[in-house]
Amino acid sequence: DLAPVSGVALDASQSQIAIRHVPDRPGMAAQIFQLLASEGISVDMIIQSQRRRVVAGQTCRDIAFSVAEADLGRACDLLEASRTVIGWERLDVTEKIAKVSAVGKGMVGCPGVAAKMFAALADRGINIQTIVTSQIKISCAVDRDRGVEALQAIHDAFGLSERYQATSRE
Amino acid sequence: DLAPVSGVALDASQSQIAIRHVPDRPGMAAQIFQLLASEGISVDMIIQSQRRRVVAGQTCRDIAFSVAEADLGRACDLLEASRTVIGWERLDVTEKIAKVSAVGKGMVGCPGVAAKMFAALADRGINIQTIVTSQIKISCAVDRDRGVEALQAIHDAFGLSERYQATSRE
Ligand SMILES: C[C@@H](O)[C@H](N)C(=O)O
Ligand SMILES: C[C@@H](O)[C@H](N)C(=O)O
Repeated sequence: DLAPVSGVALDASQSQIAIRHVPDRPGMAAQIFQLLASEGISVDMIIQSQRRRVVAGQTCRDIAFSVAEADLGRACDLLEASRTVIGWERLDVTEKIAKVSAVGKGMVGCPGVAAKMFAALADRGINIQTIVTSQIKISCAVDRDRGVEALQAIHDAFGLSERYQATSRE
Repeated sequence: DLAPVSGVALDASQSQIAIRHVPDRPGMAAQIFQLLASEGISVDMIIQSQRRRVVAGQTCRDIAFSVAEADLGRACDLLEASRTVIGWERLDVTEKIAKVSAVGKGMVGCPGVAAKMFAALADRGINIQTIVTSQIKISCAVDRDRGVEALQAIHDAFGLSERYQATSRE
């Protein structure tokens, strides 16, 4: 099936954690995610943009990721305990997000699919909080209370047939 | 093939553009990517983290993405022409990145795969510039001149057999 978008999905059970000002040197990301993995916490949508900031002479970057809302407390506790070891500055938490995604093998090299998905959300006045894409999948985080509407908007924009059942886990 | 990682890939022909301080209201992301799509410019790895900044009373977010290096000039020209219409502040360009990826259907819900990939890069002293993940794929941008070494490090870390030929396009 080489349609640009063959399916849409909604996961309305995630939270997002952003770790501000992680020292930008090799090994920091590995330590953070080894810590979470060692406690069996699965992470989704890891986002580190290339923006750097210098804080007290140290170059830093922010690393954000999503977890199941049920794991949020445990993840924050683990990270807090690692604060001095790793040297990050603070955690910003968004407790309730809705992750909406469009997937399709046909979207590779097909400019315009992401724009169409973003426009479908814009037309309903839904603000995009985060974006993360791969070559065959586009995911956005939006307000939890707009999740179902966002899914419907994307579903309609790509003309998916009524038969399609959106799953909550991609 | 449900191995956590069944393949690795390197794309050493991309550039990265970060658009700083895009007004955080519905429609902005759609306009930016419609503009690029209308000129046939394919984008990869769109990254928008949830970090917001207030600039002159307007809440803004940064949006970064990668393009083929061959499209960099055209993409920047198009964006520059849209600056007042959309209202973003500045472009930060990284002309030469190497995107290394690990893919595998088995990584869903398998904590530790991302940590292992990040550790493989850390062990070689390779700094991670950006990270973007989906449930079955993890991609990092590193220095272009460390791309092949990064690919080798990840390939070895996941014990992929010699038979595997890394493609430059996933
Ligand atoms: C910030 C973090 O990603 C760091 N650059 C690392 O390589 O681990
Ligand atoms: C910043 C941009 O993503 C904006 N929030 C939008 O929805 O388009």
